Amino acid sequence: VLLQKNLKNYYIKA
Amino acid sequence: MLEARLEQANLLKKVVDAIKDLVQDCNFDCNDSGIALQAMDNSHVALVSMMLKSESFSPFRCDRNIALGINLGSLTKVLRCAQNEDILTLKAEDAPDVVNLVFESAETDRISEYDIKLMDIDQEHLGIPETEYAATITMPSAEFQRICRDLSALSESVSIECSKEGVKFNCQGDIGSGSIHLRSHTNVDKPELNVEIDLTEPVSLTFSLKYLVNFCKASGLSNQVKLCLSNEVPLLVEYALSNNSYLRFYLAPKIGD
Repeated sequence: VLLQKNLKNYYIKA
Repeated sequence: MLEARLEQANLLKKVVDAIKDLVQDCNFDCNDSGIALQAMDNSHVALVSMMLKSESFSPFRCDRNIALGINLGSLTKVLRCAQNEDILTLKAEDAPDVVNLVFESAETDRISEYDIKLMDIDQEHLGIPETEYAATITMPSAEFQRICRDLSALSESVSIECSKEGVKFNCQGDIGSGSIHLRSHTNVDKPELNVEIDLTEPVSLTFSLKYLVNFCKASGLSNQVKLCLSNEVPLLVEYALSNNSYLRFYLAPKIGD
């Protein structure tokens, strides 16, 4: 199964 | 106050059209450098980042930072009232309840004016660092759109593999599989057909075609699209506009659990 992670896992809150 | 005049309403119409199915309510952040928008889709796997630089407007005036919280469905309704070639002026007070849009026909003396009620939108902003991507592919936006549309008929996902052999878009579905292979290509007469692949290391990533097809609604904004990939980070899909303005989309890759 392939999953997409929430973008918040890659980028920090500004 | 804000006053921003666009030579052609068409630009804003196309931008809003390209993003309205991905994000619904968003803040248009206005300051002296221009008008910016950043919003994630509901599932938080895709992000839209728009920058319309002040140079894209003439004149452009914005004395202080103003966030215009706008429902894109409402904005679409009002932008439909503008002819593509109309001159469009956006206006807002410093603490506005409404944004005012004026459409002027250059050919006739018709001037139409609309106000859209603003919303308070509490939006999360993500800091996206400047990234050195392992592979950057610049290609005709219509070609990318065709690839995404064609492969979405077969599968939900596409793998994008970039190596010194070129770039390969691959999909596997219930009825079978498909793949499209592109190499660097230079067309002197029609540079808009060029394919340029800039690679520092091989990359292979899988993405949801549903989102990519959605991003491709921006194809009318630019002849070329730039895909930036690095292993294990979101894909950047960029449509460059005049005056260093841009419309960018980010998409989280599909990864094994």
